[in-house]
Amino acid sequence: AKTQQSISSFFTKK
Amino acid sequence: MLEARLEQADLLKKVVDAIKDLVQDCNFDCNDSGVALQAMDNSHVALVSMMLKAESFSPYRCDRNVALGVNLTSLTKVLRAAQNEDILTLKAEDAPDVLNLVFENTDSDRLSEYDLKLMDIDQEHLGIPDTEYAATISLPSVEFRRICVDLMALSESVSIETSKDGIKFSCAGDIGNGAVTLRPNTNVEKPDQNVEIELTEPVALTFSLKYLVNFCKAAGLSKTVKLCLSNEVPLLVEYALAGSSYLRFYLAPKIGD
Repeated sequence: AKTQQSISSFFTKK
Repeated sequence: MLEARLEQADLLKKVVDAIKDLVQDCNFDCNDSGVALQAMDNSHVALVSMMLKAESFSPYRCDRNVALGVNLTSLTKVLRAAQNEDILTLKAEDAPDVLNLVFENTDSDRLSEYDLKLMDIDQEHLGIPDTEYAATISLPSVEFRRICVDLMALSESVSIETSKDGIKFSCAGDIGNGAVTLRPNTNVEKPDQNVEIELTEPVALTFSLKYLVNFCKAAGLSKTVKLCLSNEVPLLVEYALAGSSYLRFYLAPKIGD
């Protein structure tokens, strides 16, 4: 099964 | 102080309506370039990014940067008091406790004024890199909504595959499988109906339909929607608004076998 990724893992925290 | 006048309350009503089920409390960040909002949903799967540029307002005045912490359910209650065609003015002091909303109907000389209490919201901001997407698809927003709603009846997830021949949305569920393919098509008389595909390499990604259906609540804001995809990065779903303003949604993919 595919795992839902988290959006924050793709974008850097400011 | 902030003073921002919208010709039609309809725009803000629709934007808030489109995002209120995804995010509850968020900051409206106001500066001299306009009003921006960025917020993740509670599960940190999707990100909403709205920009209402100063040009979308007339007039627009913002002397100091100010973050208006708003509960969107409360804002919805206040906006319900505005007619779609009303002129809407947002006002706030430099360190505000309340957001003042004024609705005017010039035909009937009605003036409504509401103060919405603001909250302190400590929100983390994410830097969204400028991405050269491998595939950019423009299609009618109602078509995209129909596809997402239809496929969600069968499955939680949709695979989106793009090639130069078209874009294919497919799903597999307990009761069976479904797929919708759109080929590029140009209608000179009805450009809103066009399906346009720009592609540098084929893309195949899987996403949660629940979120996509949620994004489609913005369909009333724009006749077309733009989907931007690259392998293994979040999908960008963009609704362009007048005056280069926009409402964007980012959705993290599902990855694995």
